Amino acid sequence: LVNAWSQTPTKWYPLPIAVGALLLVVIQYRKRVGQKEVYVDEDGHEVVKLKGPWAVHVMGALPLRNLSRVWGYMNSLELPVWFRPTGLKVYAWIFGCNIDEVEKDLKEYKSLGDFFYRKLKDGSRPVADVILVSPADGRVLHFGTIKGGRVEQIKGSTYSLDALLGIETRQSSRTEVFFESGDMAEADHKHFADINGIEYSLHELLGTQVHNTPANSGTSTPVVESAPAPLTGASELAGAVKHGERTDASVPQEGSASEVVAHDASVATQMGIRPTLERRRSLSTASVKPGNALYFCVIYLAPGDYHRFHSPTAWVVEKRRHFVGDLFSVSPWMAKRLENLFVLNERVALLGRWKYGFFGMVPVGATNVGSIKINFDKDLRTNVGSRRGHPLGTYTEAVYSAASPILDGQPLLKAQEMGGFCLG
Amino acid sequence: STVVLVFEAPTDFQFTVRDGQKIKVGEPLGDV
Repeated sequence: LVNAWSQTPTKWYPLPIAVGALLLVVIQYRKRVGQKEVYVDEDGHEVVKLKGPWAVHVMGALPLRNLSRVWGYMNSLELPVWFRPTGLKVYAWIFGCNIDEVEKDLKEYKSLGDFFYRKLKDGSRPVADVILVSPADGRVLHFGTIKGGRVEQIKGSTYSLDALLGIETRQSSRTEVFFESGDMAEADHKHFADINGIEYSLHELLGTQVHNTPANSGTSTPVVESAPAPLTGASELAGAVKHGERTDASVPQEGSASEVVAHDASVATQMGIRPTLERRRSLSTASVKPGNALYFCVIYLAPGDYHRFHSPTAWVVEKRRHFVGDLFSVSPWMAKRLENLFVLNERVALLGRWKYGFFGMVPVGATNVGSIKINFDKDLRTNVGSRRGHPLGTYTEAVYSAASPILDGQPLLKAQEMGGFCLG
Repeated sequence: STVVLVFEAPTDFQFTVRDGQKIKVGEPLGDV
């Protein structure tokens, strides 16, 4: 090889011009593919559009939400008792469910939807002694860090916050949720990628609301700061739920105020989370603390998987943002092809904090599982009504301050069941 | 369906999973 390399004479041939031109075309084309196609509305905001091969556009034209509701209805039909063991075993065999760990006898599941939302036997999911555990059964699609706006491992396209949320964040004097507006510029670049380089802006996924945006701007959902709800009955809370208003959706704890405070204080100590005043500052003026970084992880739940999700760590959920969206399939095949899947689909962004700072968990619905349930949020209804009245990126928000006055949010311990996905 | 986690953690946080790995509730995802 050394001889061949060193002794072979080098001969130069003129490239035919056509080949050279073809090379330039290929280089140009690849450069263009690498660029982000930007659709802007009349105000110059980027609007996230359905982008991808023709199959994606075909899916986009389907009435996915209605299909999902029909699917849910079909799966809620009661099965005859004699048929349940056989039918559910066939379902389990097709989708690879482990029937041995199911909590109840198969005869007790009235419908397929009931079986889909099954509980598991106690002890079937031991919890590892680490700070972060998996919140669900499934497959790790992707994980990584968000550093300076770029995901370390994968290139990708980015989404503009302004375009997707339709909020003039640049002029906003204050961003209420996570970052000071100064950080917003930095936060704009907080992106992460789900599959093979498809990137999202942190804010597009979790939503950002400018506190002083006038309600009639039509560009955002007005948010009203509601005082923490006193320990009242659920009906009063239910009454407070209106579109576009922030409300306190948590169910207040039972017991006297002093008992609740004592309990919360012990929970706070156990979780390593400081009391509210500290939190308030941390949430509204938080940027990533020195020595910390932002991470993300995406877990895909296949149809046969156990579909209840649990708390991945000890944290406090302070609010949730329900984004009404489409219900594209979130299978790895689709996630590879539909660029902005997670910010198009219906999702519930649960936002809060853990001992290291910000913590967010976003269950994202899909065509067959359009309903997302949160155990401590009785008012949440997903996949209801049409999406027309909810421009992309707007959300209804609820806070959970009534659940724990001291922690100003719903405390969750590691592996505690939080809710789940239901068919339809 | 999908669950996305976004969180702040110390820079010495390490994921203990691989892309495409099957995982169950309670199994380790990462640690410092």
